[in-house]
Amino acid sequence: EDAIISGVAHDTSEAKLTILGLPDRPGVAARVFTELADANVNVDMIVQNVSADGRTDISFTLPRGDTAKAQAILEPLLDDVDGAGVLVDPDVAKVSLVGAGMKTNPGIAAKMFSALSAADVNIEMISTSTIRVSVVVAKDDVETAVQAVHAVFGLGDDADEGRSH
Amino acid sequence: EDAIISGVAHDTSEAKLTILGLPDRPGVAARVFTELADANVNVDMIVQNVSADGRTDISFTLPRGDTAKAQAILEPLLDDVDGAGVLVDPDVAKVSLVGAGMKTNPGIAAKMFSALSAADVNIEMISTSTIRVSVVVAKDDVETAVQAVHAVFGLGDDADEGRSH
Ligand SMILES: C[C@@H](O)[C@H](N)C(=O)O
Ligand SMILES: C[C@@H](O)[C@H](N)C(=O)O
Repeated sequence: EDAIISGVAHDTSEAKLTILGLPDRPGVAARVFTELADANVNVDMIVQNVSADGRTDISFTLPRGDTAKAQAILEPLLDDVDGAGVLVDPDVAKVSLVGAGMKTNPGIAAKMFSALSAADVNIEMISTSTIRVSVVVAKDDVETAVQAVHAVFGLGDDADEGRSH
Repeated sequence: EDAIISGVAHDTSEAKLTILGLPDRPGVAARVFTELADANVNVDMIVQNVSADGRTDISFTLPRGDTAKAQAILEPLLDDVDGAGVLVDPDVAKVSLVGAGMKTNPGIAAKMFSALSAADVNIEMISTSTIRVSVVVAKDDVETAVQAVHAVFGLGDDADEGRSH
């Protein structure tokens, strides 16, 4: 299956929130996201990587306007779930390469990451699926990042109308 | 936008590979995935979370048959990219809730995580988008996980025909 690249989506309306040092046992993620859902906090991209010494971080992006509410929910929860802390970074942007068939084409993510590297853009988070490669970068880097990814995939600036992540 | 849940996809053909302790500076992810792409290693779900003390891990899933090749490429690369190590876990499964409009409905991920918690399934990795919530679990837990998620969303077993991640 050849990959079909259709455009680059970007979103600067979100912040990044990280819950540090959560115990890696069943029920912890459920507790965290149930509390957030009950308070109607819109959670977008969730990322958790493997644990080390039985602990791991969970990060997610959310509307910048929801960060105070999310912190007010999560900080009291830390004792209950035995987490180490909550970090909020409001100065981020999400940049996604949108397409299809990316799973069978290993060079797509490499090409995107190389374009960002050449533009000296640091990648803060990565999340992918077969139809999308998303990275979180510093908000100040969003234009550079979008232009660099456009250029390497030969996409015109108009390729992005209405792309959703 | 109401979320539309269409099914649960699962995949037990993949292993999980983690590169530990990578420096968080531009170019590192590009180098890692370019080497893998040049060797034609099919990389599926990539996850990177925020760094701590300037270092972070990158994990990805890949066909179980490619793990030896990937390790042979990455271990010599560790010196160059100043990484701390490579871990491979062949005993994993990917379980994805597939649908649409999930971003605007915070309860979906919470409901899925709660179903896994109640079934005593530990979540090893998380990656989400607006159309999909994917988790990596132990391979032995895949049937329990799929059944638990089916049950909580009221999906019949036949909802999964041909679902892709
Ligand atoms: C860290 C968190 O995901 C935990 N492993 C859980 O299953 O809830
Ligand atoms: C860790 C890795 O993603 C690094 N931040 C990079 O941009 O390549």
